Amino acid sequence: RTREFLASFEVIQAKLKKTYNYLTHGGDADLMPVNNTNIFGDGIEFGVRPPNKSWKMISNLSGGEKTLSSLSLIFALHHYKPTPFYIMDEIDAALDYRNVTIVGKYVKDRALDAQFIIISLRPNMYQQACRHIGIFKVNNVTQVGLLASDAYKGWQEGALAAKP
Amino acid sequence: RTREFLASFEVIQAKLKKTYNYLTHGGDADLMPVNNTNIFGDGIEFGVRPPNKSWKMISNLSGGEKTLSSLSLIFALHHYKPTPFYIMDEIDAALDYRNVTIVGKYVKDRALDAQFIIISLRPNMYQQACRHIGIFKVNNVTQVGLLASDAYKGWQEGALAAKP
Amino acid sequence: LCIKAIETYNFKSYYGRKILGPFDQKFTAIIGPNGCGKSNTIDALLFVFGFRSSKLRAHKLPELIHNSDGRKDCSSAKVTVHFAVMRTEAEQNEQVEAFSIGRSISKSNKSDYFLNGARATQHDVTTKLREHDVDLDHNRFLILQGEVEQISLMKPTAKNEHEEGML
Amino acid sequence: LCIKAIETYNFKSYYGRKILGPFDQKFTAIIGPNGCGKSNTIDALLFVFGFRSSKLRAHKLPELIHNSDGRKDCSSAKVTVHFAVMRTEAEQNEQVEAFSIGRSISKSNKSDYFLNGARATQHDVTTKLREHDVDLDHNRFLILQGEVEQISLMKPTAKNEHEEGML
Ligand SMILES: Nc1ncnc2c1ncn2[C@@H]1O[C@H](COP(=O)(O)OP(=O)(O)OP(=O)(O)O)[C@@H](O)[C@H]1O
Ligand SMILES: Nc1ncnc2c1ncn2[C@@H]1O[C@H](COP(=O)(O)OP(=O)(O)OP(=O)(O)O)[C@@H](O)[C@H]1O
Ligand SMILES: [Mg+2]
Ligand SMILES: [Mg+2]
Repeated sequence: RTREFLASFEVIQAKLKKTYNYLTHGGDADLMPVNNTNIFGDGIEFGVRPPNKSWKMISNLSGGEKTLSSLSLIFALHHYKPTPFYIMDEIDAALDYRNVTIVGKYVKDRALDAQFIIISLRPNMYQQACRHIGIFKVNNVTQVGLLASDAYKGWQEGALAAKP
Repeated sequence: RTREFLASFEVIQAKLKKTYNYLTHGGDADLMPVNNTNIFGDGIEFGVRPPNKSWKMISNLSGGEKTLSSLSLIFALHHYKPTPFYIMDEIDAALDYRNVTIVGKYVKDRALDAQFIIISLRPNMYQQACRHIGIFKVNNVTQVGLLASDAYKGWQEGALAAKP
Repeated sequence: LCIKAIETYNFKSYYGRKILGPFDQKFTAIIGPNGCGKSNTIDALLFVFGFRSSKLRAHKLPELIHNSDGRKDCSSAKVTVHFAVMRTEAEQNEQVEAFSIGRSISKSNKSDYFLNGARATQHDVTTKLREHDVDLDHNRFLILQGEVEQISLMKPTAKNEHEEGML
Repeated sequence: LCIKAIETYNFKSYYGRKILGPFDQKFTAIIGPNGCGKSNTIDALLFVFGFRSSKLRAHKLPELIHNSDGRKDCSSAKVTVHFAVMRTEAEQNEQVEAFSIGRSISKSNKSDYFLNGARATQHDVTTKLREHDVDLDHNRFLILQGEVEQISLMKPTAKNEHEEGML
């Protein structure tokens, strides 16, 4: 049983390194048993080394760095045991523009083996989607519709150019 | 003492309504004693009516709506009892583009009677600042500098056009 | 398995009958201003999956029924999620199966489940979802608003349970 | 009162001596990519104000001393905040007073405070700040990353204390 666990552990660990390396453009990540002689009991620690930085525990990272670590873990687990769809609500809240674009592109690539439904307020993210569902509130009632690709671009420009 | 409390309470309540109305373009807000006969003991409830919506308790609002409610309260309290400066870290994380612009403009107006130092990842917010301090990490060491206005615009375009 | 559309009736801010979709088989983005109802879309999905009201930002299930000035007359809410099972072979997508899962809630807190339109138990619904590999034990498919950062902050032993559960 | 500049020495990600500023009297924005050290700027300010390490995302104060591969030799950290008291009359800004507040921490967890460069007590420092209306009881001047939404979610009795404190 421990052998099975270690086997799957290594698959996930390897995929985690690869995914984190991609999302952070050069960082490294690792899963380490807290206690090598009692893996089941003491659990697994998650550490990362952002590009050009030193190894840190996740708790010492900035908001954006934590977000990238979480997403790497989610995608690594998917590789090991896929789920058919992912529903994500504003996962880009703490990301700078460059990271929003990187994550958006990565989701688009992953969308070949899972369905992604993502809520986002950031154009760099949602402009990478294949389809856009626009939601508006009129008199306290939510209206919803599938946006044609030029309609959604129009919404984005209107939002970006928003005058208070 | 209760009279003093009620007097200041009404000042804050009035300013809260005005501020929330401005930030949300037409919404209404209110502070209500939980128990009119025991104001001190039972506390004060904060409710809002977003534009074109019904009255709600803050706990039922969306992330962006909560953010605007919090900021209205902070600014209302400032009017009653000013502090010399405000330090705010990514207060715009949950705001859509239009609201980021509205809050940014409001901060700029308020900056006449308090000093604002704001960390933001959103151009609609930071492009309203009078001065920009750019922070970059080189080999694990933070470098910091005051950005000339064209330098910061260059950083923004670079970020917005970011290719992964 | 993919989600085709979410049909709602009087659910949270969605007064009357609304259809959210059709969702793209690959990557759909839901966009709109603050407070318009985007996160409520996810709540609709979780409601059908059997999540408890606190996960849907409501204290009790009847709070999920639409309620606003002038529309206090809604006595029930219902959500139906339309799924399709696709097989992808040689770049061709072919629909192998389609089914729907629904759930309703009444003002009196009576909740019913539906499978392909017919009354069913919660167990029928979760079994159907698990058959298609939806991870209802750890909810790995779901990241709610504000939650993404703490996923990596999981306690070491929690990570362990996660992994064991996946074996 | 306004903050002119923040001078740091080996504080968190700021190796060596760095000067953050000069800050605008009205509205300064701090920008930069994820993880570069923006929030650490705020931590530097709070460190000098006497906040405890948990508010600065550290378990113990010595963790605030710069520490990275190849630079494990930093034995202490220090932050000095330079203030100016301005009077605005007829559109003219005139500096009435300038002072600085500093704090250091050593690897052995020894922490010292400084007022205008001379050793002082934490009480001297907080008294000086309170004289200038810095609200150190409720920290109304401060919104940390991720905190803005819960300000409005304060419990009713907490709001009450806030108000009473302000009278
Ligand atoms: N039962 C209900 N009846 C009517 N309106 C409701 C009900 N439950 C929630 N709402 C309203 O739905 C709105 C919240 O919607 P939601 O959380 O989906 O917004 P959002 O689009 O995600 O916004 P944000 O971008 O700020 O996160 C709130 O205004 C809330 O009052
Ligand atoms: N004592 C220390 N020595 C060296 N580096 C440190 C120390 N303490 C924290 N750091 C590093 O500082 C970085 C965090 O900086 P900070 O939180 O200021 O980032 P940020 O610019 O606010 O990012 P974000 O936009 O993601 O919020 C982390 O990479 C962290 O490891
Ligand atoms: Mg939302
Ligand atoms: Mg930060």
